[in-house]
Amino acid sequence: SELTEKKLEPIMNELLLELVACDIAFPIAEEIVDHLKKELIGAKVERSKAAIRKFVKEKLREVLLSLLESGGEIDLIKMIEEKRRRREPFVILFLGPNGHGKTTTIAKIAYLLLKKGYSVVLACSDTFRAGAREQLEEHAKRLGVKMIRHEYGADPAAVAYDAVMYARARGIDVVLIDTAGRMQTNVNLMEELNKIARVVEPDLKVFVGDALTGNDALEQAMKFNEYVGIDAIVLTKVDADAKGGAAITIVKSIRKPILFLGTGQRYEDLVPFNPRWIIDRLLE
Amino acid sequence: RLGKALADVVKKLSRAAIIDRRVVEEVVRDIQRALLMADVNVRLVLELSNRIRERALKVEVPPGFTKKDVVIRIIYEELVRLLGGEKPPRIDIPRRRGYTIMLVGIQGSGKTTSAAKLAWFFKNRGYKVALICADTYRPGAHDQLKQLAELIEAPMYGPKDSNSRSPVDIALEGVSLFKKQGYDVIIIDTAGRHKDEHSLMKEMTDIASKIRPDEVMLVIDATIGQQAYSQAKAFNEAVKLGSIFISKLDGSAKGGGALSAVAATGAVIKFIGTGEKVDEIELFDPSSFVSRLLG
Ligand SMILES: Nc1nc2c(ncn2[C@@H]2O[C@H](COP(=O)(O)OP(=O)(O)OP(=O)(O)O)[C@@H](O)[C@H]2O)c(=O)[nH]1
Ligand SMILES: Nc1nc2c(ncn2[C@@H]2O[C@H](COP(=O)(O)OP(=O)(O)OP(=O)(O)O)[C@@H](O)[C@H]2O)c(=O)[nH]1
Ligand SMILES: [Mg+2]
Ligand SMILES: [Mg+2]
Repeated sequence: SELTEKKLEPIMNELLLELVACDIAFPIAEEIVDHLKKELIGAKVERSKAAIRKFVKEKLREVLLSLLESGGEIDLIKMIEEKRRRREPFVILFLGPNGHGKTTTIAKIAYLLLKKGYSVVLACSDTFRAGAREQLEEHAKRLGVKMIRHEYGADPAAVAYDAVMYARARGIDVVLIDTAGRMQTNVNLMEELNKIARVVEPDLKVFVGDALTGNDALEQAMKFNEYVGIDAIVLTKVDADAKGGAAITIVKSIRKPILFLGTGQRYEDLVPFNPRWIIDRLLE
Repeated sequence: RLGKALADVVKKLSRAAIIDRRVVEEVVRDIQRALLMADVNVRLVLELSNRIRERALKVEVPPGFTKKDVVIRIIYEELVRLLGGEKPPRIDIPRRRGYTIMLVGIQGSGKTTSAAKLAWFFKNRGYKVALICADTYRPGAHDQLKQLAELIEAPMYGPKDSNSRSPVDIALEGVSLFKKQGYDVIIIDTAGRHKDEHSLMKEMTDIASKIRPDEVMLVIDATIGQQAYSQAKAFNEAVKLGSIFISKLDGSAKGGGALSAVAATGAVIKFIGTGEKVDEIELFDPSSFVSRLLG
């Protein structure tokens, strides 16, 4: 029989709550359900509840997959190689909210690049937070890479600039710039971030977000993208039983690719993003 | 956005002749939307809406009030009731008893910063306060708390070579040292962990059973979403949670996850963090939290 709007109403209401329970921001969940409803109206499905449920789930999977793929893809190694051929360092600026995993993610990416044979230098542009320098310094020591730093209170843009100059002079392949956590609602800090980006002109601006974040992920992604621009995303703490809805929220709102997922606190706990993996978690 | 949701509710109510079933349903839907956007747990939102719906349908509008006043009041009361009442928490800690507060929470939630804030808060009220760094995992954890402790001029215990020592031993040594030295409040910072890191959860249980803290305080990030309920529940099963500190409320997040954590554990929200600086801490105020939640 045919799926009517009336028949779909209760199913869509239930689905909305299920998507929200997976940490998809409410307005995004509403958009997904509306889109799905349009796709489903008029479809011929056998009458049983189970069959309808199965059909809706399949359609949802398609919608979510195309949503995650709409962010595009970035081949990080290819981009690094291109700059390397031109004898220029590839500069990545890491940004995002407080405590969501920037510094740890930088260490993980440095580890990954070192394993692939690239040389790396770290820049500690978090000149504000207590212990920020010592934290990144410890990672640099463990990885055997150089870290550029200034005193606490120094201009973060100056540290980043020094690191890029250092990399150019020594022929280092990749510069990873760590910045202080900040709220997208703090205009001064967003302007500070903007200044770092203007001075250094990074090849990639990477937003590091926490998979446990709820509705604020929407605000974070949109505002950071609006103020500074986001080229790619890393989503951390996926191992904390996060259903992964934040991935949907962020990609849907700013249409940028997720590069990696953080799956733990060790250097090895970084996996290349695979949309099907997130969708399987969401739909289980 | 939440302010608009409530304004719409108010408009619908003032246009309706009585609080009939259809109007109540619309109101409940609008409130559900507001609470879900504030990150309150889905199941909790459904339970709350059932209670609000039940009360709104049988309530009488007293003379001099509009039905909108009555329903708004019901919503407000149900939320405040969840938080344990309208009165702000009492923070009177007995002196000279080495009152120990152990901070726990998910990675990056704000424990170390909040430990320093609590120390500042109590120092300001004339207490002798000391800090213990029992985080032996995070690179720079010792330096981070040490720098904050120096900033507020409070002593900190935590061996520099902590990566080779057990957090249980460090916590035990620190507590007995500071109790002997007559400190009023001893605050213990621990490493971040989540419910699926079983050995870390066990370690947290071990630390608590060894030092027997007077209070275990869960630090929760205001931006946390639907996982707040199950994470808080798991923490509570590993160590009895006495209180909650909501960090990062200076952003745009409403902190609905904290509401879920209270519902899951019965712990009392005592403090909120309103910035990165050590003095950006406030006593929790249930009614302003609820009005911010609803916009
Ligand atoms: N379980 C888990 N923990 C993580 C992951 N990524 C980071 N962490 C932890 O999260 C905490 C915060 O990480 P940081 O790297 O300091 O975060 P940050 O964004 O640099 O923090 P600020 O600089 O203070 O804004 C640390 O305890 C990390 O070990 C992850 O993928 N899984
Ligand atoms: N804006 C804001 N930032 C905060 C607040 N509380 C903590 N932070 C920031 O959040 C980040 C993480 O804080 P930490 O104190 O390192 O968190 P933690 O829980 O000790 O982290 P782990 O030890 O790695 O689990 C830091 O950048 C802090 O400055 C707050 O109330 N407001
Ligand atoms: Mg950092
Ligand atoms: Mg800490």
